[in-house]
Amino acid sequence: STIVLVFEAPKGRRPTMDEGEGHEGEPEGGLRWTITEGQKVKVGEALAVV
Amino acid sequence: LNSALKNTKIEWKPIPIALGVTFLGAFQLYRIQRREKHIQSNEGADIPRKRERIRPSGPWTVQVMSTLPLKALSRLWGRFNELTIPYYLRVPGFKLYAFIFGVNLSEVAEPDLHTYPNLAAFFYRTLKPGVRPLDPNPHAILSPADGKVIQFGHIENGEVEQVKGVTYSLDALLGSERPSQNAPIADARIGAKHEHMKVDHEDILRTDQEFAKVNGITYTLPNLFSGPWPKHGTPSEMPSDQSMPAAPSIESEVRADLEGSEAAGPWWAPTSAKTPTGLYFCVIYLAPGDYHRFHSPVSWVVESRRHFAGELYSVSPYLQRTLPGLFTLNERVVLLGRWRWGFFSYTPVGATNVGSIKINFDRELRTNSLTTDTAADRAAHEAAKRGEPYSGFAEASYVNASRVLRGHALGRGEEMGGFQLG
Repeated sequence: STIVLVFEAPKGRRPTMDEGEGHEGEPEGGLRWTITEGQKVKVGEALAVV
Repeated sequence: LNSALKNTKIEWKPIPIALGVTFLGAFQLYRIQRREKHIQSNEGADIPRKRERIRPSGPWTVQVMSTLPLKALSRLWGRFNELTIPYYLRVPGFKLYAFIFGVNLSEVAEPDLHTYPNLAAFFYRTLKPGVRPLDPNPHAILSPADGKVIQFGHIENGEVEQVKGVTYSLDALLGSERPSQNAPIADARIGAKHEHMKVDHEDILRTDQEFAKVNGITYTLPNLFSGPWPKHGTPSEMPSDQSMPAAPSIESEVRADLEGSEAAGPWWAPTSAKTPTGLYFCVIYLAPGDYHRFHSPVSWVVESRRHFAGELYSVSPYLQRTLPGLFTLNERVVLLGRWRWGFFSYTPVGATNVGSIKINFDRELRTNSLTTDTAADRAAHEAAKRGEPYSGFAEASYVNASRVLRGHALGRGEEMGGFQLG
């Protein structure tokens, strides 16, 4: 059996040149996954953080 | 005859598996041909066409599997596992099962394994309170079940990557049409608790923030939608008096967002215009030894469900790799709703051994049932009468569960249902 979740969540935002000290970095804010493929998870563990 | 019966030696020999599979395949081929003939003879008549079985493409193993009567086998498997096991065989039997499939017996709620009369009951076991603590971060999306993360990521152009580059569309998984406003109302009651909630909904409009009082516990909109509150700040910032009309404003915000987005793009496309959002997906596979009840990953409102009475292929990682669009072929229940960031869907997909999907707040739902086909046929007939194409699923709405929320509210980590054998 399988469970498929499809959901809407905020997109990460890339810092602008002014905010990012002169270069564009990784997206900040938005959804951040805390899992890896093939990882075993239990009910209640975090999959992602918004 | 008497002497022949008495004196003839009977030797029992197992039928080779390949021969059995060939025989079943030939029988299924015969059934398909007979059905095709029947459909052809009925063409042009008033009777709506039944759901046509989709022939999957893939290696020979998939082709052989597609000829097997998987749903019948699944039902037979379910019946077999409901047979009562002799009392003294239960503990060794369940321990053997636990050893083979890696069940942690120390977590099982009922320590005396004798109390499970059969494997079906043991399979649908509950766990001891506290063995699955929820992540303390209120902004975390929780794992809905025990299992293995097969795939996760961002959805581009409405396509979900299954495994190893195989993609399928959201339209195929969830249905291509927006949930119908005229869908029949599902019987969403699950017991006295929700009966009370239903009655107390009359108070919602009067008490603003509080929307239900059940057994002395007050449910409020902030604790339903934990996390940032779109307009009025975080829940902790919400004033405690009852002067703020929170419920109507949230409802109107969500509704305005939804209405504004109806014209443009697919129905499942991001709805909120205030925050840039995207669509994300995550696939969790439950192995046979896992705890098979599933829970709500976030606080959200389920507005409707779609029951796709498809096939029941195995959903093992091997088949997920080799059978394209597996999740769109199998029987599944698509729960559609919204959470604080917009669209939210939750789809338990059945498999050959676990074809029965149970949703706690939906007493009408019957999956992997002989009556399912009848319901689908009835839905097809009704769609034909209205002059609409049949969408391939039976839809029901939970709008009656709460007039304000227009759906069934689920808390973070709340048990939603489970998979049962057969």
